[in-house]
Amino acid sequence: MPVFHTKTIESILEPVAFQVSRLVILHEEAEDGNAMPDLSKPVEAVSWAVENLTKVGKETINKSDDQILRADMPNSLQRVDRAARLLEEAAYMLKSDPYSQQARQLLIEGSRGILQGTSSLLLCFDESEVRKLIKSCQKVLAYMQVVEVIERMEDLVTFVKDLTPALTKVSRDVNLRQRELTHQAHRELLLRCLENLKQEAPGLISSMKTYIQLLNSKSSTQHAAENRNYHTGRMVHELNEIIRVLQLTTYDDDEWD
Amino acid sequence: LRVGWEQLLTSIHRNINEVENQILTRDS
Repeated sequence: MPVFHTKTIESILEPVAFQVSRLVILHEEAEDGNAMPDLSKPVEAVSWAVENLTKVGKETINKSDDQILRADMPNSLQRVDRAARLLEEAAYMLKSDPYSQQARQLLIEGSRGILQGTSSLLLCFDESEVRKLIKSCQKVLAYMQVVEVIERMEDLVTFVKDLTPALTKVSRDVNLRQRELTHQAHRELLLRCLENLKQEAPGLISSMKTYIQLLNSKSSTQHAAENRNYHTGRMVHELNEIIRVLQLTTYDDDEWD
Repeated sequence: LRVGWEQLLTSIHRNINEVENQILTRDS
C-alpha cells in the first residue's frame, strides 16, 4: 500500500524517507564509537537550499489567493527552517567532538524535521491543487442548477456554449489528476465518473432540446422534464462523486478497511 | 555510517531543490 498518495510526492519523498529510517536504525545499532566525519560542507549546502526554498515559499504565499494555502504554508516553511538549524548545530558540535552522541541525535532530528517539513509543504500545495479542481467541478454544478429554467432555444445555445469549456476543463484536469494518484482504486473511480459524465452530457442537452420543442408546440412536457431532470441528476451525482474522490487519500481508504 | 550521513545530506539537499522546483512549477 503506497504511503504517499501522489506520484510526484512519492518520487520526491520516498528516497529520503528510506534513507532517514535506514540511518536511524544504523545510529541506534552503532555502539562501536566510531568518529563522525566533518559534515560542515553538506550541511552548509542544505542550509543554503533551505534559505532558497523559504524565499520562494514566501513569494508564493504573498502571491496566492488561496487563503488556506496562505495560512498553512508558513508553518511548513518554519519547520524546514528549524530543522536546518538543528543540522547546523550538529555539524558545529561534531567539529569539536566527532564522537558526540548529542550531535548524532541532532542530525537525526534535523533530517526527520526536514522530511516532515517538506512533506507538509508538498501536501499544502497538493491540497491547493485539489481545491482548484473542486472549484472547476462546482462551476459545472452551478450550470446544472439553471437547467430547469431554460425554456428557449437561444438560451439552450448559450447554455451549451458556457457548459462545454467548463466540462472540458473538468474532464482534462481530473484525467491528469487521476494519472498522478498512486492509489489504483481512486484512479479507477475518477475514470469511471469521467466516462459517465461524457456519456450523460449529450443526453442532457438532447433532453433539454426535446423539452423546449414540446413546450413550443404546447404539448405535454411532463415526461420530457422528467427525462431532462434524470440526466441532470446523473451529472450532479457524477460531479459530487468526483469531488468526494478527489479529497480521498490512501489514509482515508485504509481507515475504512 | 560515514558514507551514510553524507549521502543522506546530499539526498536532503536534492529533496529541498525538488520541492522548490515543484513550488515554482505550480506557481507559474
